[in-house]
Amino acid sequence: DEMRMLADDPGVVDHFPETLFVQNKHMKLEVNGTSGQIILISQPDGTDIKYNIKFYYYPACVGDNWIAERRSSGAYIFRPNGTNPTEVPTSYVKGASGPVVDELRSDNNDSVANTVRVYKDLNFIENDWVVGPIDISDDVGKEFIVRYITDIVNNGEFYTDSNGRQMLKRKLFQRPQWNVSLAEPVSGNYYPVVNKITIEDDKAKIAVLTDRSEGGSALTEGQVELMLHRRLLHDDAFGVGEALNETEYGKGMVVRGRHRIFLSKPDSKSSHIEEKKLVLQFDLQPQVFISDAKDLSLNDW
Amino acid sequence: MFVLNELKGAMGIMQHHDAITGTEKQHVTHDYVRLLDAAIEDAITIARQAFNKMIQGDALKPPILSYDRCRLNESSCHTSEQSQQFVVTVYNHLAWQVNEPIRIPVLDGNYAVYAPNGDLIVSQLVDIPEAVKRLPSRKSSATHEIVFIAHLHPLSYKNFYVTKKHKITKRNIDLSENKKRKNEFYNDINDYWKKMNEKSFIDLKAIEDNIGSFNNVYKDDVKVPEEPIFIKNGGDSGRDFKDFNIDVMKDSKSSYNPDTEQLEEIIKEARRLIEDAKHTSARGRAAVFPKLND
Repeated sequence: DEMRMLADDPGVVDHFPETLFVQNKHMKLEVNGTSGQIILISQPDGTDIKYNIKFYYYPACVGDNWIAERRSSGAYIFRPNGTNPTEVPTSYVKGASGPVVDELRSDNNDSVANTVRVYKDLNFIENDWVVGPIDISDDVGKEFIVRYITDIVNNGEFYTDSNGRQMLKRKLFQRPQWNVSLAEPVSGNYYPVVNKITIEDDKAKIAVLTDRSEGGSALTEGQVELMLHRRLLHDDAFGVGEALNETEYGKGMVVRGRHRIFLSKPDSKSSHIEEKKLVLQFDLQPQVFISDAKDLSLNDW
Repeated sequence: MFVLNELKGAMGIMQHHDAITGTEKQHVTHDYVRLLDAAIEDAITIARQAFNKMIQGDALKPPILSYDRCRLNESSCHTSEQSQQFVVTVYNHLAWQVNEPIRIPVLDGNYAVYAPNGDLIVSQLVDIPEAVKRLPSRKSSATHEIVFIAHLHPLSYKNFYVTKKHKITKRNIDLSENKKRKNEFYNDINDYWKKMNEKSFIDLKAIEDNIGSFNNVYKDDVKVPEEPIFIKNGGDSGRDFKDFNIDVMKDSKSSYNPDTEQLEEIIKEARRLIEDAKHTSARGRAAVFPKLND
């Protein structure tokens, strides 16, 4: 609040540079003050990774389900109406800043809000996202995704944890055992992500850790995408018999979740071990219990 | 065991492919939620009993604490929102040490978090994002979250004592640059506050010691002047003076820069004010506290 008050005061506005930063000893995130876009991660060794977080939605396909080409997107089937998702505008401003955590916040007051956190001494970036209620006033079902945009040259290859069993290499429009011809260029390249999806090149590796099972891919070079929330208005005729249209108090359901982004060097064994531990730490988080201590003084405790 | 079996049973049902992928009908979804929530709530009984045994250490005494499960996924917790002091128990079920940020929903205010050894640890109050406050299902008055890093040993639990403080003046600390120095500075303040809390009033020695510690921090950093600058701008209204301020300025251009002689004069004046405060009322003594500004 004080920073905002200072920013409103024309006398001290020159204290605020055009570019914002949040940082700890492991990394520094840079945000363009004009566009509000995250643009860069600088690491202690002096290397930079271009980086951005953007939210999109795929409008859902609608059909009569008689043939595959006329299949609706539904609970079983992710079938977007086109290959280019619609971007949801987001712009970051500086949030809380203190001895434990620095935050960047984005909230378009509509369907997407995101908080980017960098904790002191912790070597990951945390995204606390809130998606929903998804607007269906235009009678179009929508499937929201987030994209982590980097300059990593992954050559269409990415890795997913294969339903929590092992990290498997995925390559766009390819299957390891047979020649494939995909009729669905987006959903045909989506894979289950239980805890982790990664891309890498010779210089850098980025791992996105999820707090729940999601669908994910790397459809565009250097970009990891994960599906966050869906609201659909038609059944896909695979058995459930109803549209995936969940509501709460008469509004579309709102979903809150977190991603942790871990940056490392692809050839670093210690980083590899650290990443594996971080995956489990995020999946099996400490249990927190809170109890009133009205009859227990600090000294007695 | 029968309570645990209820949770095992619910988890068994959740292995159905429709439950995993979300392809069940909506009324089935609601039923799954009902089953799982009831089972988890009942299973908490086991944790509650275990923690109470560990904490009270005497089976004959009634439980001191009653553990609640909070809906931290929507930044909501009835206990921490309503209580002036509460205990946070964190259990690490991994076989290695973890450093995990803990976020506890509270009302706006000033809070102190104590580690199991009684040390005041660094914490931060962060406002809850508006999008979370707008969640349609959320029924909570929490506006902020206390955030601190829990350093947890393998397969262990830790208790943290959180208390609401009525007055605190460590505001205006700009941590947007030079994080390392600022965090050291912040730790010093926390140590200082802890010392302060143990005394009925402040003596000048503590302030001078404190100045010395700041001095050391600043001397390590070549970006600031070797001699730190202190200014005193607190008001003196006789016996009931309200404030005694020490501002540590990092930029000599921005403020009053006393020389050694002036500094001695300030210390002398401060000593007189504090001596004066020793003889005043408890209320007056309570009003004596420093503002430490970076």
